[in-house]
Amino acid sequence: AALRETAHDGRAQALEDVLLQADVGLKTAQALVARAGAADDPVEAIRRELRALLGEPSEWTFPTRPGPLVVMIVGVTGSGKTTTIGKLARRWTNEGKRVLIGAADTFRAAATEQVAVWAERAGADLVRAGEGADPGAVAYDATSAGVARGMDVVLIDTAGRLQTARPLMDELSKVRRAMNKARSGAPDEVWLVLDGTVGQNAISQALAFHEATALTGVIVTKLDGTAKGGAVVAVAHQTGLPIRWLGLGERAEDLRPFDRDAFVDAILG
Amino acid sequence: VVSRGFRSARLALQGKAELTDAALEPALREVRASLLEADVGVSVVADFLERVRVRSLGEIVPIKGPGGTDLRVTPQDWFIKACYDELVELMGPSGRALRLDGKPTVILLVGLQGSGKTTTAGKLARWLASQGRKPLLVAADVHRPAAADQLVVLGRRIQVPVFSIKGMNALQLATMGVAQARNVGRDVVIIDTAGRLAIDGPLMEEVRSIRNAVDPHETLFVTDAMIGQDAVATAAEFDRQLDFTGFVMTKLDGDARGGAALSIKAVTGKPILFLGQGESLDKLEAFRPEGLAQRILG
Ligand SMILES: Nc1nc2c(ncn2[C@@H]2O[C@H](COP(=O)(O)OP(=O)(O)OP(=O)(O)O)[C@@H](O)[C@H]2O)c(=O)[nH]1
Ligand SMILES: Nc1nc2c(ncn2[C@@H]2O[C@H](COP(=O)(O)OP(=O)(O)OP(=O)(O)O)[C@@H](O)[C@H]2O)c(=O)[nH]1
Ligand SMILES: [Mg+2]
Ligand SMILES: [Mg+2]
Repeated sequence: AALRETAHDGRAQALEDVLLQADVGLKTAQALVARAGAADDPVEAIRRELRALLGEPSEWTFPTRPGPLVVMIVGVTGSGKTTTIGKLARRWTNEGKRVLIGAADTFRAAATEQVAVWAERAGADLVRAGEGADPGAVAYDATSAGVARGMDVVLIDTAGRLQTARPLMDELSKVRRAMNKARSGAPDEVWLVLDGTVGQNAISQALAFHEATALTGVIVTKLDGTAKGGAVVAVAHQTGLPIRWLGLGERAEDLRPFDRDAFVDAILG
Repeated sequence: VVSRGFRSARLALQGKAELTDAALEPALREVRASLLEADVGVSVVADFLERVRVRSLGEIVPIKGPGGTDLRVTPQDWFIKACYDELVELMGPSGRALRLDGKPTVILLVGLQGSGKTTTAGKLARWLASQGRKPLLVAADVHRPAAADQLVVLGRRIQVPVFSIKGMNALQLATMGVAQARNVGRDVVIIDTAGRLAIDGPLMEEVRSIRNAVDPHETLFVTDAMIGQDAVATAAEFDRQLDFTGFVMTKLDGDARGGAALSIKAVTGKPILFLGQGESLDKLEAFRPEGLAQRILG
């Protein structure tokens, strides 16, 4: 009974619970309910507020300037980076683009074998090195090859790492610099892959990865399950980063451009 | 009202306070915020706090030391201590030993995509080998590209054999793997399976059929420490379909609070057996409740 004080009545508490269960987080949920609680239609008010927190949708289109577009994929262990690279590669080869994947995860067991399967599935070139090779060197080689071969896209896969591992975050900055050496201005995009089932740790991940590699966007995976991915709302709001893609399964075609309004509707059930 | 004021004044003179609803209110809210921030399930938080509130209500606690010295302990501090004790009790006891009396013992690993099953399989194999057991790893993930390669590499690192045959389905691999262990005298079989969603009918059917066929001594649900509210529904569904015997929480070397551990224990009643504390195969610890209770409570 004491806890009801955070919400003005049973209906407000129910709204807060729906938001909390979607991983929106307590501070955000309380702010949303407080602002919308007095409205005639609180659900609609919250819907509008959630959309606002996620920012104006900015459609990402393939750049028209001369390539290659260099994309670096980063994120914590197991979030879905390698699979997402396979999906992006497939999408872009389907669009007639020439794609090259750089297997710069030289650390994890069979990481290169895994991305090699995806490169084959997508019809993409692959640049790889032996296990234990320097990831910066692979990223450099892949970026250079992308330029030399006139590719349209270079996708760089990196090893998963927890944002609290300082030396690994420093390594990521180093890999980024190597890409820039291979082609000035690279990488054009640095996308953080967030596991859709993640809770409040998403914010810590986004802030740390943003600090280490100046992110340009976010990809949220595994939203084909029961998780709602609500932690992404605070991520978008606090970083101002756009959400670019959603991963909705384990097959090459299970990738969709982020649809803000549909995402918000799913949170509100 | 007069008598209540009288009572609290008298208690104050004795350096004591009563844990009333009013006294507990701010502490309840603070702990609720902390647990939710730690990703403990909403309903689990509500049940947990109600439990501790009811237990604490009416308790008389010392807030001043003998001779009126200030203990610097408030009624709220007492409540938080009660929460910690309750958390330790709820999540405990310490990780019980694995059931290893089979010929061979069969351990089946299950869980969502990317939760750390394959790595945990390697860790368990290393753990058991260092205890003088003869483990056999079975690569029964036929879905993820290079999943078998990954397990083979791990097995090589710790000199544990890996049973992996291209072209077999998951059920065949699991059953033949157990048969193989019997044939060559390996006494523990650790079966790695593909990540899957609890709502994926065909894949849940696949892992149910494996469980029915090999009758594991342990079915371990492997979960990532950073999972949020989804842990409640997912663990409940995995448990409903597979009746797992315990769970493992991985990636605790990060700063995720790991509140899902409380959710899963509360919702399924199944014990936490191991904690994954890093990517290398030596980073596995037997579960002890105190550390995780502190981490979750914040
Ligand atoms: N259901 C579902 N599973 C996914 C999705 N994206 C990736 N996965 C699965 O998640 C698991 C991990 O994916 P990976 O691509 O290996 O993840 P990663 O981030 O590269 O992992 P590390 O390199 O080890 O850090 C695999 O089993 C994938 O099939 C998704 O959108 N939905
Ligand atoms: N930091 C850290 N990383 C871990 C831990 N356990 C596993 N990982 C990493 O997390 C990623 C996923 O681990 P996997 O063992 O491939 O996970 P999985 O459950 O087998 O994945 P799927 O088979 O795709 O479902 C890998 O990069 C592992 O090295 C841990 O305790 N700490
Ligand atoms: Mg990967
Ligand atoms: Mg695996």
